[in-house]
Amino acid sequence: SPKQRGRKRNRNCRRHALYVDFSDVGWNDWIVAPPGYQAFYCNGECPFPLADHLNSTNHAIVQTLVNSVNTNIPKACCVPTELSAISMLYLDETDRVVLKNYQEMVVEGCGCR
Amino acid sequence: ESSYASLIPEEGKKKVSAHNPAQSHDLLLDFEATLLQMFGLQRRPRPSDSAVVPQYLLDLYRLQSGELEDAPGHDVNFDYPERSTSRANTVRGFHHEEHMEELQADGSWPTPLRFLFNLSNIPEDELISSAELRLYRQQIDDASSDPQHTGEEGLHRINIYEVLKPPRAGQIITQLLDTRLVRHNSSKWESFDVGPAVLRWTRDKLSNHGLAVEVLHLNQTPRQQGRHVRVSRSLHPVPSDDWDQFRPLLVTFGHDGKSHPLTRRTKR
Repeated sequence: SPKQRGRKRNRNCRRHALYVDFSDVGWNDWIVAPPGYQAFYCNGECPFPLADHLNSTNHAIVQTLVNSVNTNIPKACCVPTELSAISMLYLDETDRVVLKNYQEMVVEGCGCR
Repeated sequence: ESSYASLIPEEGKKKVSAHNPAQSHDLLLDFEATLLQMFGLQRRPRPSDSAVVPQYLLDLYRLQSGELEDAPGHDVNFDYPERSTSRANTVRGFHHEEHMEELQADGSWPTPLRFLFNLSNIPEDELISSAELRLYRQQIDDASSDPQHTGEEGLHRINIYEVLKPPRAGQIITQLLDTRLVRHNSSKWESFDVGPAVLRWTRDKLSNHGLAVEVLHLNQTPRQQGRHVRVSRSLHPVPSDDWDQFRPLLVTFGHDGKSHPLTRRTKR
């Protein structure tokens, strides 16, 4: 049913919103800008290498594939596959202002690896 | 990457239960450690109340991050330094060590005026590619301020020197870095290229004896001396509390090899 299918989709690996608010954690005294940023993170299941519903197909090739999976191999992980940078303006330990570009701060995409 | 990419350690993805403050505190400490490590900071900065954020660096951040696209009201009176930022991922602002300003024996201000900048907090692995000295010019309202006026009255020459040796008996050995002729009928920031000197101090490890600024009013009327360019707190005729925002600012552009340059980004 659509409802059931909706629930299944939500469990799979995907990107989840996560806003890091620097004032919430008391860092806005040294981080001048931005006040926070959308970091996102990856979470969810990786029904890899074969999706479970394939098991219901009785075609010989599919059955061979499904039953030849070595169960000792660990499941794939849900990790960031694409990341982007943000720039930040902050005060360092000597009260001097620094504008710096930081790589891999925002998760743009997730995947099973 | 995984430690950088998902800034929130694994525990962060589980619901941090409210009745377990210790867990959320540990989580934040982990997150803070990850962030500080990325910033290359040993410990969390504790800025003092006297810390000043120069408007120029705030505007640079807004231009670079695309924030100004959303806030058209805020006008920025300079062009984004594309050339400098295309080779840098780190911009640092420095004010001069004001306590080291030296008066002459008779109590007057030496000219040129010497500025010492402490660049010791620039990390070893950060390669400086360019640097600018920014001076603020305050408009002088007098007859020569009339834009149509073309006489010499309103003209000032600003010379920027590198100090090559420690001053001795009031004498300083300098070499000219940049010069500009300006008319005192407008207020604005002037940017001077001091990259060659800063690269000698940082990359070539030569001694940093500071920079020297000389402002000459062309027809030498003493009345105008020291009034147009804001080079010292006490030189300014009207003591004002905006000195922190209008004092000379040295800006360095460097790259530590850890991320892309600060090219302008359109707002996502």
